[in-house]
Amino acid sequence: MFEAKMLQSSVLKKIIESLKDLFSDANFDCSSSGITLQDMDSSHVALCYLKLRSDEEGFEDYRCDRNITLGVNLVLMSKILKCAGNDDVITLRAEDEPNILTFIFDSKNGERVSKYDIKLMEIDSELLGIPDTEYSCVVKMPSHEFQRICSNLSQLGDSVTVDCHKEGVDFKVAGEQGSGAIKLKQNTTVDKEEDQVSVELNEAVTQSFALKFLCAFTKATSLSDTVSLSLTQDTPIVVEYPIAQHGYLRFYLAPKIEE
Amino acid sequence: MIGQQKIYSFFRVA
Repeated sequence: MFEAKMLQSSVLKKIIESLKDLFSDANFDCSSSGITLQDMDSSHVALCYLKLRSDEEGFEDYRCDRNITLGVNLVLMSKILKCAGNDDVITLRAEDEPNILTFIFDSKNGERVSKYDIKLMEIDSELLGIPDTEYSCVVKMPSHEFQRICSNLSQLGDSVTVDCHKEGVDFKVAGEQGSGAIKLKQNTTVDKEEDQVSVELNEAVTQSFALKFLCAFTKATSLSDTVSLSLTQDTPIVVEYPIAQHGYLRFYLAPKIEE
Repeated sequence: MIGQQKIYSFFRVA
């Protein structure tokens, strides 16, 4: 039996909304330590990795007697989650050898209980081994700032060059009709930590990425006030949104490399 | 010529 009771349905709603356009079908891997989801987009350029830890405060109850994989169509899941109020407590439930995933939405005042079942799918997806590595550069910034940068630069071109150096980080785009550049200086003196821009640098990195994917990742902006970008030359960028009281959502994007 | 890399070429298959 698997049963996870999440205090805030809005968190799951935001997660699924941010994933469903790039990753339409995905396996939720449930174990006693929590829920993980890893999925590649259909062009095999981007990867998402979600981790919701069972021992964090976001779960009121969590039970998983044996490891199970729940193959779900995320577009359908998003439709079901739209039936939940933002303040509803949401319970996910499945049997040990499940064909069905059950969603139960309890309203805050306890007056309304809704139950929805969806059919699970057999999804044949290849799990990739993502190594824990030190990155040459880790940039932390307000998530809305990163969203704005991606959205602004995507007006002019398809790829952005991210240039991390000790003073800060530069984002540059060069298209057929024009070019643009946004310089972000390191700023760790502002009062609120979530408004800071910080750059941890071991080695300078200059790398190009497809803006289409970065813009898609920023659909997760409402999950977190901050986002971190981890870069190493000639390896995928990691865009991480922490999820308070649960874990994190990471996106990996393969670089564009001179061939 | 800049080419888009594939994500799986960076991570070994688990």
